[in-house]
Amino acid sequence: FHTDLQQIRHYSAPGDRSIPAAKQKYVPTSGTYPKGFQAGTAHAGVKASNTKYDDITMVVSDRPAAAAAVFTRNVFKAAPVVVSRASLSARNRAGQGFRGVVVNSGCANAVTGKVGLEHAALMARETDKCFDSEDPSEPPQTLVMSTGVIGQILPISKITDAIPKAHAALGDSHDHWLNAAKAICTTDTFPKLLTRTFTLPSHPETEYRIAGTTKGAGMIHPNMA
Amino acid sequence: TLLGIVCTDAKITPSALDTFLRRANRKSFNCISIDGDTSTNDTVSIFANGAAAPDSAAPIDVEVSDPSTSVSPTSGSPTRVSSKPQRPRTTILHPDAQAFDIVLTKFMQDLAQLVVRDGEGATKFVTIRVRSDKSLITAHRVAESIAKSSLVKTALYGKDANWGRILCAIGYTPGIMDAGPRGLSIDQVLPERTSVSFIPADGSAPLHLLVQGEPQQVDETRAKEILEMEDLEILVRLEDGPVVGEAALKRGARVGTMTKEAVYWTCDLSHEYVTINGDYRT
Repeated sequence: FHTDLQQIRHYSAPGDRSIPAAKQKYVPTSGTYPKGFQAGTAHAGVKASNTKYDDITMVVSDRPAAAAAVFTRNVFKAAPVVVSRASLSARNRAGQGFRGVVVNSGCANAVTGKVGLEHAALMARETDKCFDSEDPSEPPQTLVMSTGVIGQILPISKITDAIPKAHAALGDSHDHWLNAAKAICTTDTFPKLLTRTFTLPSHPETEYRIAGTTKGAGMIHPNMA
Repeated sequence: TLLGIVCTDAKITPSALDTFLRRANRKSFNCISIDGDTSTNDTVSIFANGAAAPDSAAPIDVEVSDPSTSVSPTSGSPTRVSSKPQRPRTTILHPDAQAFDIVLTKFMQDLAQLVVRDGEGATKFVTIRVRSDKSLITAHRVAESIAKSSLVKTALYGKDANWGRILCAIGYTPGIMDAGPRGLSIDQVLPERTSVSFIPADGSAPLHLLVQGEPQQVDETRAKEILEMEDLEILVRLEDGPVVGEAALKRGARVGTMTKEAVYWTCDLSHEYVTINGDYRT
């Protein structure tokens, strides 16, 4: 064998997280966002190498909202999947609404055992506290998501410190939503954010809005239910 | 990992929201593939707070019907038709529900396509459209098999019109390759009844690669032109309905079929994918 280490190429995301020119067209410069929702972000440094960019995202409603979710059918469900699914099931059965979702990027909190479940639940509880409505006897009214490296323990204190900061940064402008779309990214090269308006036949004079953000670039073959 | 957050200010019941999300997900995020790996964390959530709805507006709801009962056409009273437990079926009847169902499905398809466009190292956005005479499940599985094929995806990256790899991926689709007497009834996918074409994104004429199992004279220059484009569609026609002989036709056998169509979105596979994922953890 001839082994040539020069063949090994190492990946490094652009230091300034610049968006490739070919992808710029997919990033909106404005949007029409649904009433009563706000987005906020903060820097926690979940991944030690991230010293600069926000990696905690919060999207919340100013009132209890109906909620639903689909989750991976992978048998090794990550802790936030387990915790969010349980919260949804319990609160929807009790007819209780949700206030929103908190997301960290940089660490997936997957295959992390009991401590991972505790961390995911703590993220939800700490976000609930921001709404002055934390009640440990009730299931959390915040869903939790994590994305990043599998098999590593969350630096939970960094995250719980950042959650109030993300709440303090909430806003309903396009920039707030775009920052939220950026903060959930991992190897994504551009933030994914869409908005639409629509009407319904029973009230054609009323304009409704829908906004959504998504992330994903690798390990993508969803099979959710 | 795929994550998604969708928010609307429409007023919707939680159970209806769950139904809308599951229906839309089946036609959007569950129809994309970048590298064939299903994450431990994939989650898409949706919230509806009703903030834009007039006070008088009733929340959008859907009707759930119990398939274990049916209405007798003579008496009009429910009659139990099966003792087997069955999943309740959801029927979307209300015009508001139908409208929101369409809005959400299209919206989530648009979001899902953005993910594919950002596939690690991807240079192409590929739509795989499969038409079956028999089954949506067959069409979906065949589309998924093509979308997961590393060799199809590297050929697309190399701008090589290698339709043989597409046929190969169709042929090992679970349920086709394994079909037996008790297997899925999709064993009529036959090479001699399968056609494959490239549909250019610019609306120009399709490039037929294989027609009913017969390879076509491919204009390599035209193929290269099509494969240079960022967007490409692969159309597969299975013609897997029942084979009706002439004698049966004379006896009045019906050959009409309702074509089922599945669509999958994927990207090509490049050197950059390996570079990104060779040291992701570190």
